[in-house]
Amino acid sequence: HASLPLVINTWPFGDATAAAWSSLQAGGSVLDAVEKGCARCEADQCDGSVGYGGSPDETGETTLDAMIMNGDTMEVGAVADLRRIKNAIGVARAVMEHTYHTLLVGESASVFAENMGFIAEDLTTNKSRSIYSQWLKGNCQPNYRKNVFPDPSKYCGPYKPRATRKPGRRARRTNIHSHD
Amino acid sequence: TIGMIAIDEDGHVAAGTSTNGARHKVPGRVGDSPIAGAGAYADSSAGAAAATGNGDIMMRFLPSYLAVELMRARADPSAACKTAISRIKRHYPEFFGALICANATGHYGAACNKVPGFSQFHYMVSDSKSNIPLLKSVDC
Repeated sequence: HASLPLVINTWPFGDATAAAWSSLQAGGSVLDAVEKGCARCEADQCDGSVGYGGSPDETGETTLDAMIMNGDTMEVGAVADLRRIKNAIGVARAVMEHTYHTLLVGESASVFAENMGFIAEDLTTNKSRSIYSQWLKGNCQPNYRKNVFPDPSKYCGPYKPRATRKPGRRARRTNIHSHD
Repeated sequence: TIGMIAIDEDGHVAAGTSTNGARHKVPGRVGDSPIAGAGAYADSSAGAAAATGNGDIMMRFLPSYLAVELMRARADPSAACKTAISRIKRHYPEFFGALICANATGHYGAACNKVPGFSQFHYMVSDSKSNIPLLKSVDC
């Protein structure tokens, strides 16, 4: 099945594939195609696992991670823990195009994005608020903390470190809508 | 999360990822997606790969980098993906994750780790034969 050009992406996000393909067909570069495809998914909030209004953290905030890599030059632009900016892949591209760095994170990445002309806005939606309130109602389960007090498998925080550590690794139940 | 690979007619390769991460993560947590070699990797002399799943685990094994290096050593994309997944499975048999791989000539494949609730992985492909996005799947 070798046939170039080619666009391939994880999960059944067909509109993202189509956006990337259209970009290539219109004469865009492979970087343009990846940026357009991922941006489409961010705007569409694919699966709830991409873009604004999904995967709230322990405080209810949605933050975004994105990365783009040029296989010709090995240049990389990436952002992590990006706050208040919807177009994370666009900011990642800007990191690649407008800095000599590879990865910007957190609040500083958001300031960089604003300086590059990206609009700052709330990433919270009714959906993410609902996911968050359900989690609080369910005693903050599932929970990524360990070796803390109170017991994170039963109670919400705030947490303090526990003096004695339990050995071993706990198997986590798979939620196929909660993924990187 | 979306992980995407694009290859043009001249063999130029790019890859990218975008995600809002794991639900209910500890604030400040970052997964594999923005880490080159973990969430995705591209090298036009070999190919590209992109990962999805539990980034806390996957980022420890740089599966995208490994898969690209295996393709450079002439492994076919499906085998490269499988080997990278197996490497993680050896240490974390119940990890949730999948990988897509494509070499610079346009051959592609995918692999995933079977866990309860996840036995088949779906991905999308568009190439000059199809000209439209086609849904593909692989059994884990």
